[in-house]
Amino acid sequence: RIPETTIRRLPAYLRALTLIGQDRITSEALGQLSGYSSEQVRKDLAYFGAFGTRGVGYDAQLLAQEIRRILQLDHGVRAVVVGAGRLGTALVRHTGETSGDVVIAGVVDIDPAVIGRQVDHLRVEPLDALESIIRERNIGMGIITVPPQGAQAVCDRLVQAGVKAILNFAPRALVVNNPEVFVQQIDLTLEMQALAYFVGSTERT
Amino acid sequence: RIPETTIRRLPAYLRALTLIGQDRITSEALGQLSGYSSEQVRKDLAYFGAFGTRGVGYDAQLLAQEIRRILQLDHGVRAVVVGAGRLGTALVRHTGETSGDVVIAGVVDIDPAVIGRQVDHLRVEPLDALESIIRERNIGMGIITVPPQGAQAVCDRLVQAGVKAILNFAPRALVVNNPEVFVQQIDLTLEMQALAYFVGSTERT
Ligand SMILES: NC(=O)c1ccc[n+]([C@@H]2O[C@H](COP(=O)([O-])OP(=O)(O)OC[C@H]3O[C@@H](n4cnc5c(N)ncnc54)[C@H](O)[C@@H]3O)[C@@H](O)[C@H]2O)c1
Ligand SMILES: NC(=O)c1ccc[n+]([C@@H]2O[C@H](COP(=O)([O-])OP(=O)(O)OC[C@H]3O[C@@H](n4cnc5c(N)ncnc54)[C@H](O)[C@@H]3O)[C@@H](O)[C@H]2O)c1
Repeated sequence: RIPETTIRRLPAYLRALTLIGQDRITSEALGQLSGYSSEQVRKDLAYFGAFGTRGVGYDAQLLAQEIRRILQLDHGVRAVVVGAGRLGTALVRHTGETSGDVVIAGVVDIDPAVIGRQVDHLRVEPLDALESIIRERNIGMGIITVPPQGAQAVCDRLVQAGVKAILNFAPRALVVNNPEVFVQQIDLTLEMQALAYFVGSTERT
Repeated sequence: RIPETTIRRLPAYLRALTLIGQDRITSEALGQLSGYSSEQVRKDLAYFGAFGTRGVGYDAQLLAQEIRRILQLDHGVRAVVVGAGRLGTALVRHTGETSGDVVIAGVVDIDPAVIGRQVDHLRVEPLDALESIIRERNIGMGIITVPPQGAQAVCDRLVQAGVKAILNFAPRALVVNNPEVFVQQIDLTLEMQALAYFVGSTERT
């Protein structure tokens, strides 16, 4: 089995492979484009038997196909966004514009003033329709963009309705008792904090 | 010198340390909370001479202080958001609510209908004021949340005005010729793709 930490890096490699448009790529170039060291790249790819030729690198086409197969992207994954506020709407629009493998197949909200609004290719539906949307559109992923106090209840409904992965933006640690459901917490302020170091070390006097 | 990949993980350790509120923490617990393996945690912390006691772990207070010092967070880093649309506004509000070390000290836009709007503790100012905002408020970081076609020009102005770090959300690879400026590209669709694996492997039949 491929370790989870390797799986988490694969989309960045895939994104780099689709950007370069060349036939072959070295682990140095793949590392440079995706933000990892060339040793890390070689180690990760070796897990699924992808070995480059010294000095020539990997076949970019084959590698991308292999990563898509491992990430099961060829099935196409469908997601629902819960909370059609600023962040939720920005995400639906952005995902619609970027050609990715995750398709947002529904967006719901509790505010009557927001329900019925058109966002990209979707219309905002009421939260009450969440379970039937997940069942009828074969949705496997939930994306939570509601205020923190509503996040746990939304999470419970998503798990109950059978989603297998949750991307949570609300600043609230979610409790999930089902080991088959994977929850990923996102906090963009962490990204800012990581960058703070690069500001500090050359701080203008 | 501490490797950049280690620096990038420190905010997640710091976030975990502030969440737990205990006196001591083991590398296993720190890894569990921050999403890294306990070996990775031990290796990272050893770079700056933090060694835990076998079975007892690390002093959580001292460790948090040490990480803040390394990340230069005690100086407090100030950022400006360019593009007060849905994503930019959501970020300003969220950063204002979450106690973090990066302070958003300004937000600018080009749309007259948006300029003057109140967002959290700030009022949206015109893009033309960008350079004087950066100089007068000692801003070291720029956050780009404009549409892709405007991103490179905004980036050039930020670099020219002296910022040292840029967080870019626009789906456009930025070109920066100044080696002292660090650019971090953010793509939330990559997070969705990484999660797709966890949906696929237990896909409902
Ligand atoms: N993790 C990050 O880095 C990050 C960045 C920005 C915002 N956020 C967070 O994302 C969340 C949304 O931010 P925003 O700026 O879009 O807020 P917003 O107020 O613009 O949008 C919230 C939306 O959720 C809806 N809602 C509330 N409770 C609901 C429920 N139980 N079910 C369905 N819909 C519900 C509201 O009607 C509203 O439309 C907040 O929790 C915020 O802190 C996180
Ligand atoms: N990286 C990600 O994961 C992610 C997620 C969501 C959105 N996005 C991207 O973020 C960007 C913003 O998305 P949004 O939904 O907030 O869009 P939006 O249209 O709601 O907001 C864009 C704002 O930028 C302003 N603007 C345009 N050109 C400008 C310039 N040159 N200088 C200053 N302000 C300018 C507009 O007036 C508007 O207020 C888009 O490029 C989108 O693709 C990225």
